[in-house]
Amino acid sequence: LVEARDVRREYRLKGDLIEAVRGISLEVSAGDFLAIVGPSGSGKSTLLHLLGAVDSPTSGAIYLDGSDVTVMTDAERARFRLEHVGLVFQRFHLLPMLTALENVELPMAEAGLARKEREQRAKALLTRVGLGERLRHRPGEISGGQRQRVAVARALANRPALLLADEPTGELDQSTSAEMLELFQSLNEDGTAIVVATHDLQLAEGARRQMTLVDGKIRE
Amino acid sequence: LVEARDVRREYRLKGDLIEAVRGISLEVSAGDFLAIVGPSGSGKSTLLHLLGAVDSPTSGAIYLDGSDVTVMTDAERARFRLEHVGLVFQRFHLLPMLTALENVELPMAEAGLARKEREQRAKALLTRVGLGERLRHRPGEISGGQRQRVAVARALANRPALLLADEPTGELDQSTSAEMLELFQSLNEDGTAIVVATHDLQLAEGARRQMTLVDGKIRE
Ligand SMILES: Nc1ncnc2c1ncn2[C@@H]1O[C@H](COP(=O)(O)OP(=O)(O)OP(=O)(O)O)[C@@H](O)[C@H]1O
Ligand SMILES: Nc1ncnc2c1ncn2[C@@H]1O[C@H](COP(=O)(O)OP(=O)(O)OP(=O)(O)O)[C@@H](O)[C@H]1O
Ligand SMILES: [Mg+2]
Ligand SMILES: [Mg+2]
Repeated sequence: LVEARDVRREYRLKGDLIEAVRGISLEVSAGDFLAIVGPSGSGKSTLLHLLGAVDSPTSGAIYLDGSDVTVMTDAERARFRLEHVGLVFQRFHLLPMLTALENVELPMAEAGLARKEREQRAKALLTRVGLGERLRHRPGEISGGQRQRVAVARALANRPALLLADEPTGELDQSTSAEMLELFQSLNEDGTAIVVATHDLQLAEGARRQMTLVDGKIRE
Repeated sequence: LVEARDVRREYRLKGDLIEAVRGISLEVSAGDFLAIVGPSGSGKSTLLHLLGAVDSPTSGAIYLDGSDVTVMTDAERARFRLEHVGLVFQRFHLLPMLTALENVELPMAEAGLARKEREQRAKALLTRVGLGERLRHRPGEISGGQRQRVAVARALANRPALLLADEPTGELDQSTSAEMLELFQSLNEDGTAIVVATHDLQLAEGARRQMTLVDGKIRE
């Protein structure tokens, strides 16, 4: 489904070379549920962005469904992501001028789904994450944990084959986090491949397999 | 140091009335270390914003050092906050165009501290939260957990008598969170009063006392 082959991601900042990801290879197959753990700054977000093709590696290759992403055009990559990949960003990136409902509908509209169906599906997704009472609120009119849940609902908008979630429970209390894990497990049982980067040990243990990142490398 | 007397905070959103905080009274004295826990959406951030006088209650009163904040002018409130209150926001609110060092120096500059001293103190604070190697990076050039730590360092810029921290470990792994707790305990032993809103049970248990919020009210 998605594969990274010896990927590196470097940043040059004035004199310094920062190696955020230093030669990582991994494969995610259909039905997989992988949790990536590791200290703050170890490269988890960078790796997730490479897997989701929202960032390009300095060297190495990323394959989406067998195709090398570098041979795809920007438009093809965007189309692939829209239809098959759901991304929950660590910073959420919700649109502040749109309501929760509109934020979740947006990828559906981009994928060409009819208005009535978008509204129904968006409502169902938001209700599923406990936000049925906050549909018409904008991101600035809800709590941090509520915003996080809108971001999760939006990632699921087009029923992706692959869900990439960066710290999806960072703002949630124990009981709401447990509900998020149950949602992920249920999606995974229905066929969604899931990769989460997380500090939440409950969530990591609820995945099918775990991988530890330290200083940009996978610890064996 | 700070006192809330029967404070309420309501929002009107189209037809709905949302009671984020429904009649809360509490006192924070010098040397206090209070952890406020509760489900996502229960009113923790709202309460912290009221205590820090960055938001006004719909009814009830907030007293800072014995003075009712509503009788202070905006300038007096801002001055009081600058000199005595450190706020770590759930959304950090770092300035994206400034480096980590400049972000931490900013409140010091506003308080009139000389350039050389600002730089020294900001360096020391960032080193203390493990970011000695990221001084010249901008918020967009570091990880989520690193941004969170810059926000904590900035809140401590003017050695506040009162630290109000909203989810200060939400993006941190276990070991970095433990370091954050140690920092807070050490500040508290040196006289800083601390109120944290948190989902991190380790942090909550490391405080001197805990309070649970549910639906805008304190659970006895
Ligand atoms: N634009 C950038 N320029 C330079 N360095 C960067 C940039 N973005 C990230 N980094 C560095 O790359 C490393 C990995 O960052 P990344 O965001 O992947 O970490 P993370 O594991 O997600 O951390 P956290 O758990 O705190 O979210 C960090 O040391 C960070 O400072
Ligand atoms: N501007 C607003 N307009 C309407 N309702 C709001 C607004 N801001 C917050 N709320 C609501 O007030 C309630 C309390 O929000 P608050 O941010 O204080 O919760 P919280 O306990 O900090 O949650 P979390 O743990 O998710 O950060 C929530 O139900 C939220 O939807
Ligand atoms: Mg990250
Ligand atoms: Mg909050």
